[in-house]
Amino acid sequence: SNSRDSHDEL
Amino acid sequence: MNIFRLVGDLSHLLAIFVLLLKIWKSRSCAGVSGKSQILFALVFITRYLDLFTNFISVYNSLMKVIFIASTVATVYLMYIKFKATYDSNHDTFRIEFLVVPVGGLAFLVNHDFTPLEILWTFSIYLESVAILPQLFMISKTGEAETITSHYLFALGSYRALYLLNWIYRYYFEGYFDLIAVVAGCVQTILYCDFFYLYITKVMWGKKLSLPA
Repeated sequence: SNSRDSHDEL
Repeated sequence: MNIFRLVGDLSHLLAIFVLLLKIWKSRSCAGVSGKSQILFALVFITRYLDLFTNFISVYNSLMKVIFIASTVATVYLMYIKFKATYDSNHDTFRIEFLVVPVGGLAFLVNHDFTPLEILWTFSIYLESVAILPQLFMISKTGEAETITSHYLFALGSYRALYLLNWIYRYYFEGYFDLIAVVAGCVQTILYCDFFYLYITKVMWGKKLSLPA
């Protein structure tokens, strides 16, 4: 899990 | 998407619209911290720059646009349209004391040293403390209108629900973002005192007033 995954969150 | 995140997002949306509607209907922004609203506008603008670079879903893009537009609208109502009702004497928190350290921290502690990533990190850190001018204002005046309490409760609940979302995602998706989780914990902890007052007073029909 990289940081990019979090960017689907608001 | 899980239930915690969805309800969290809806709670966030509700908070912003409760505040907008309160200001619009009463034609007044008394008791609301313009400084917190400026910080939230800054949070959304710096976080959602990826609107232009990274498409995730219609839901995602739509929510981002709504969050930016509604918060900018709140700032407009407070500082331009209903400026005469803005209680600036009580809104004295120095926001540079938040923005500068948070900016420095975003440069030092991030996932990736790129402009968009640093701005995203800045936004996450800033969001965690952006409510402080509002809480400071309430502590100065010693009270908050009931509608303002509802706004704060919905806004605080949103990040608390995100914490549940992160626990869920950790167990079921193996997903974990330390920066978001730590900032989310800080953000939720800042509301604890308020949550206590909200549950023990506002939910029982009393106005939120601080003990003298």
